[in-house]
Amino acid sequence: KKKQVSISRFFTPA
Amino acid sequence: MFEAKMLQSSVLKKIIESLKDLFADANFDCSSSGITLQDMDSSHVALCYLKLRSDEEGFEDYRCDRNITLGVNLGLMSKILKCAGNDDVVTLRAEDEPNILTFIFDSKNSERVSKYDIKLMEIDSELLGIPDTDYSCVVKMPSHEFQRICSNLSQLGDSVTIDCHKEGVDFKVAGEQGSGAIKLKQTTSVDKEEDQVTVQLNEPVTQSFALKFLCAFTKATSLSDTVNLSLTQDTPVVVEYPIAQHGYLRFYLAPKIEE
Repeated sequence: KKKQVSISRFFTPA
Repeated sequence: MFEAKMLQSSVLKKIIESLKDLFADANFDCSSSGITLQDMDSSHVALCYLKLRSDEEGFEDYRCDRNITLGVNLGLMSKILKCAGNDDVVTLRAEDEPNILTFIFDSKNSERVSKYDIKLMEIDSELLGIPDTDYSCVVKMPSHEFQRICSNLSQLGDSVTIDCHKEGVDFKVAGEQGSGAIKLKQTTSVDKEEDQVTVQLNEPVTQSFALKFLCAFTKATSLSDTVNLSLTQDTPVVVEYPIAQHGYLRFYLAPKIEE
């Protein structure tokens, strides 16, 4: 089963 | 003082219409180089990034004496922009420490000038650093084609699998009641550049995404004849709509990953 992940996992705070 | 005079209010209308359903409140960050807006949707799955460059031809005048952030409710901004005619010139104006954003709409024949003020909001949002990376695959296609694919496939399921390979790109949906697949081949013999499908492939990618968000992104279709999809395995897809004479609107969508 595929799970939706959060976008913030991929980008770090600027 | 911040003052930006945009020749086409229709461009700003289209931008806000395409954002307001996913992104309720957003900060417009204004500097001498232009206007940017970055925002995450409430579920933190999608991110938008708008860039309007001050040195592009879409601005007739642009002045920004110091960097300011304009926190705006996009639903309200959409209502205000509906008061503008499509051919109106729109001027955005704010003081250096603003509480208010002013919209001035000038009709083409200069016979009608309207002015609206809206109160600004304090929006606490964390800016994310988006690195410039090389993607494994970049698909360029007509924006209306992408809109049609998302709309068609969303009737059968919640997620689409995008499969980029050297022959082209496949979009597949598998739902409880049925499944669907659309294959797009690279076109070489199309007259108009905006009708072409091109696939720049460094590595094949197969990745699933929520159709709900992709369908929402396609509200930006009227901004651009073409859309660029940039993909790398297990990273967010970038859906980019170039905005002529201004810059671009990009949407980032986190993938669905096998757990």
